[in-house]
Amino acid sequence: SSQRPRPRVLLKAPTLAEMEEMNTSEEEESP
Amino acid sequence: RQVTVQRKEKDFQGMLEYHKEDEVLLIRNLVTDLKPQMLSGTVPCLPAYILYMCIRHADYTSDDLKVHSLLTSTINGIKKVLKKHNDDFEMTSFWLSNTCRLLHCLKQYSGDEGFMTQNTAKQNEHCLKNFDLTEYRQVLSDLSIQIYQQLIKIAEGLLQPMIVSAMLENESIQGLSGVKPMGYRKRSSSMEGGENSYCLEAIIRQMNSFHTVMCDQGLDPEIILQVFKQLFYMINAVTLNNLLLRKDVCSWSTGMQLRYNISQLEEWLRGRNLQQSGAVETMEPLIQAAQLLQLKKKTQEDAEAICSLCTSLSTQQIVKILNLYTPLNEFEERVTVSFIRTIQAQLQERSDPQQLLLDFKHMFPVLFPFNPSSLTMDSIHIPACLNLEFLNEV
Repeated sequence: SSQRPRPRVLLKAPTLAEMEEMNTSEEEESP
Repeated sequence: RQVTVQRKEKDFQGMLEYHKEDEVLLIRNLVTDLKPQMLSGTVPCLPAYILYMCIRHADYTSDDLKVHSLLTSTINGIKKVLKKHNDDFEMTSFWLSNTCRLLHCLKQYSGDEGFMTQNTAKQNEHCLKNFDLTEYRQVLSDLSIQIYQQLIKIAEGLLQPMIVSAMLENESIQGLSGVKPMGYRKRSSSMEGGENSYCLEAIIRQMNSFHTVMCDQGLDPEIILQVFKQLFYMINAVTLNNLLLRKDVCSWSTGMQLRYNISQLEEWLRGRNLQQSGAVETMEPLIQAAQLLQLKKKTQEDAEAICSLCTSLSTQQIVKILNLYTPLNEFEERVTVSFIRTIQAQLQERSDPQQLLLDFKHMFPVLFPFNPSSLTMDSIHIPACLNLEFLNEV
């Protein structure tokens, strides 16, 4: 029916450790 | 401080819009440079609600890159603050409250019916429409555990130096100093006061301070209970370990003072309505050690009484305390070898842990039960002191 909510799209997330790794490498790259 | 950003009451749907290039400013003003004191008098966990309203707008416009970017910057911002303030109880508690609240919001407004049972119709209108943020919820849950561990580490670091003198050395019961074991009166400088001497009142003052901060910041009550269970366990472990290693405190009078101190701590828990935390239960080995010091230790009946009472102490610990027990005066006898053998014989069936000392660094696993908020997003005001005037209310 039109009342039924649309299925939501799963947003993939990195793990906390992966996020930290990305963050560290970004910091290293920037002067 | 109470000045709010002007908004059109009737139009506000509880979403906040910003330009992508303002994300850096948003994280700086709301996370990395924010001082918790700036928000006193406002809704607890305001940063979490503001962040949710920003996420909701990005979801509303189906901008997945903006959601990814905001959540990643938020998480990295929180981690940065925690690293910078790794010895600051107030700051750590503040970000634990906010991280948990953001996690609760992502559940409460996920659209998952299991999390919506307590929502009002208005709150249901504020659910996410396009994205499923389950994976980000896992990241926030992992981050909450890290912050909780930092909070406990800070609290333990503040309490630990007080424990031995406050629990075992300080004498608050009048007249008890006259009945200290022979040869141990005025034994050590730490018993005479000075820099490293604390009374129980100091521990209680410190715990009052922890409790007030966590309550004011809107930390979930279930988490506050777990914090105190953990801290009481540590007080128990450090005190018992010292008792097990020091002859001078294994006496009737220390047993008496210790029992009194524990009852003061129990009273404090009741006064703060924390008795259901399980904190007292973690003190059971110490309670029993205090009673063991006070019980008679001579006859077969005494041995039976000790064995039936000391169920939270291992045989090794009971025997150690009995061996260390120091008579008060020439009229009290030492515990005899045969009495200790009787105890050992009675307890031989027990399967006790092998180590004598408790692991005072042991941490109970933490749980963050879902705690939805009754607050509605469109009722939230953003104080001008946050400098977030670039956020547009939608």
